[in-house]
Formats: sequence, structure tokens, C-alpha cells
Amino acid sequence: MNVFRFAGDMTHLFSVLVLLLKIYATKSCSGISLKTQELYALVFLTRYLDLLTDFISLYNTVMKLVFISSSLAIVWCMRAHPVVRRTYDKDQDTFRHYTLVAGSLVLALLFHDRFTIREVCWAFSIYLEAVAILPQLVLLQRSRNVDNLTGQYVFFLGAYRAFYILNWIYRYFTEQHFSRWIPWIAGLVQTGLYADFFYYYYLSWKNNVKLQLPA
Amino acid sequence: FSKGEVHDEL
Repeated sequence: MNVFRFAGDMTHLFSVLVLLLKIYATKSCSGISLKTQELYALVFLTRYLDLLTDFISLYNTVMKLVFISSSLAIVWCMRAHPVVRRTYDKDQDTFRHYTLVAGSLVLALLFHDRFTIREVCWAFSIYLEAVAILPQLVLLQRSRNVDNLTGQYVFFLGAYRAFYILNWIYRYFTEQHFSRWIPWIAGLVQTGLYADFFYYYYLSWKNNVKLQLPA
Repeated sequence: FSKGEVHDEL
């Protein structure tokens, strides 16, 4: 565990906490894409299959449980909570996220470390996570005013994988045979998708104006 | 079964 990896995990955890705070405090999920949340739940469920078989560390197990439970709780909230579900922008959140699932599955069947259920599911979760933010970014472009918590949520979500890339660079130079080209490429694509968001987030912060993504 | 094989990251 190096400092970049820890910073990445804490940033990721913080993004989830910000989203939970937004939904709990405002009892609203306006501006949040349910499709992105469903994709993240699928990412965690397919990535952490080893939760019950491999024990790596208490930290690892606890964080996996936190990510799985929080993503499922958010999906439940947006689908079934009597108050929150009514604030979901159903007609704005129209990204066809099934294509992202299908594409990631095809990629995982083609490119994986070993052709086993667990490795194909793991590769699937890596590819899916890289594109899971797309419905959320499209929704942000459509919803004119992005509230602060939503903007912070997306910002920390994008920042966490950037820390992971630093972690992979660090591990590459400090450990032998540490070559993970699958998360490398997917991580670069994932962080790249946030590039324009980061730019407009920086502008809104610099000019102290509301965050607005151009349509 | 080197450590690198087990996915030790989140």
C-alpha cells in the first residue's frame, strides 16, 4: 500500500460520502444519473467476487463492503425511496447504458489476464468502470445548474483514478513484474473522460461561478 | 502464485 493508492481510496470513499450526504441532506437526487449508479453497483459486484474467498487485509475487505453496500443503497434510494425517487430526472437520464455493459463484456471476453470466470469478471469491471461515468456527464451537460455537492461528487470520483495511475507508476518502479496493462489503459481512458469536466470545474472554481458544462 | 496475480487493489 503506497501513499498514492491510499489517497486514491480515500478520495473514492469521500466521493461516495459526498453523494450520500447530498441525497440524505437534500432528500433529492436531482442531477444524479441512476444509470451511472447502477453501473457502479455492477462494477463493484463483479470486481469483488473474491470478497468471500481471498482475504487480503481487513482494510481491503472493509472497503469492498463499503463500496458494494453504498452503491446498492444509492441505487435503492433512487429507485424506491418514497421521497428521493420523485426527484430523479428520469426523462433527462437517457444514456443507453446497456451498450456500455455489452461493450465491456465483449472486451473482457477478448482481453483478460486468464480465461477464468473471476478474471473475465474482473476485466469486465475494469472496462465498465472506465465508461460508467458517461451517463452522469451527459446528465450534467443537460441539467443547466449543477449543485455544488453533485459537482464535488464527480470531481472526487475523477480524481481517485488519477491517484491510482500514480500508484501504478510507483509500483511499476518499485516492484518486479508489476505490469497491469488492463487497468493502465482503462484508467487512462477513465481519467481522460473527466478532462473536460475538470477544466470547467476549475473555471467555475477560479471565476467563482456556478459549474456549467457546455451542451 | 505471485502476489501480482491476486488483485490486491480496490
